Amino acid sequence: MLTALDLLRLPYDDSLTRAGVEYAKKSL
Amino acid sequence: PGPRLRKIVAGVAVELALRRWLDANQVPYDLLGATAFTERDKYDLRLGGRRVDLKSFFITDRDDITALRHDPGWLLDAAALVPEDQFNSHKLEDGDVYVFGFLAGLEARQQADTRRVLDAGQPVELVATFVDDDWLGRAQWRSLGTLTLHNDGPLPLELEVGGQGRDREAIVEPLVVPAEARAAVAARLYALLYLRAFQPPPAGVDVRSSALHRTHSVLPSDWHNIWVYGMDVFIAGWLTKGEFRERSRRLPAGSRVKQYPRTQTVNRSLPIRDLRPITELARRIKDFASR
Repeated sequence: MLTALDLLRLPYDDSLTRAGVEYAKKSL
Repeated sequence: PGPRLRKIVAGVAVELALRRWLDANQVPYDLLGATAFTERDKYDLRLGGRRVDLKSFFITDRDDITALRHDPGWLLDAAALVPEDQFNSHKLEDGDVYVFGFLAGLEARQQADTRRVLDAGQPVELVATFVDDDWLGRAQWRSLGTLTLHNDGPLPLELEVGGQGRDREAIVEPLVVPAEARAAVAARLYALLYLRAFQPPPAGVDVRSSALHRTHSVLPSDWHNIWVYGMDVFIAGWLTKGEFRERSRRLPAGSRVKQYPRTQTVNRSLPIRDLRPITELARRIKDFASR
């Protein structure tokens, strides 16, 4: 069973969203 | 299309964050199926010889985000969901892996929200989409001829036109349309996928195709801000498809789960706490790679 310590928290920055936006537009 | 596109954005953001973490920890992986740029599977991973299907959930409710940021253990009784139709397809084998990730972040769904984020100097990504098969080149793959855009507004409009050329290659063309005037797209498009604006257009934009002999009007309310104002990414855990089959149960569409008030489709589901830790997966892959 997972505990809260097992959850992997990763940093967010706008480059993640930028990559997602470019991908989403091309997947239209 | 706005909510659907923001879900895609969130899914790619989670996947890229995971890949950065794998890189930082020297966990080897392959990218699968980098074929046509419109292919959805472009970002799929393979880890240690197993195909990975990353299932991402986008948490947008402010109270939920606050609770999650305060205590990540909030996620333990959220639901690890796999749509039943995908689960029943044969894309993955029982030894392949589902990984479950979350992005906590806000959306600007309404025009007033977008105005507020612009005032705060935050990025926006305003997109108007084309759903008609003729504009998308689905009815017939042929040139749309000369594409002319008319700006009904009182100020020049800076746009990006996105589509595909004859060989289905991506074409992105910047275009400034003067106030209450026309401008033509230089590229020869076979599919017109979207227009992007940098500010919310206050008036309509009419798009004319000389080949279709049709005009499509984009209204001010047709622009969707698909930027996702992310805060945290969590990778919760993983199971093989075979394990997921044994431990999950069927969850009807319209069910309430911790992260969503209503699920959209029929899913297989189990609590996040029943997954295996992602660090265990990373360790196994490194062991596999060093054999």
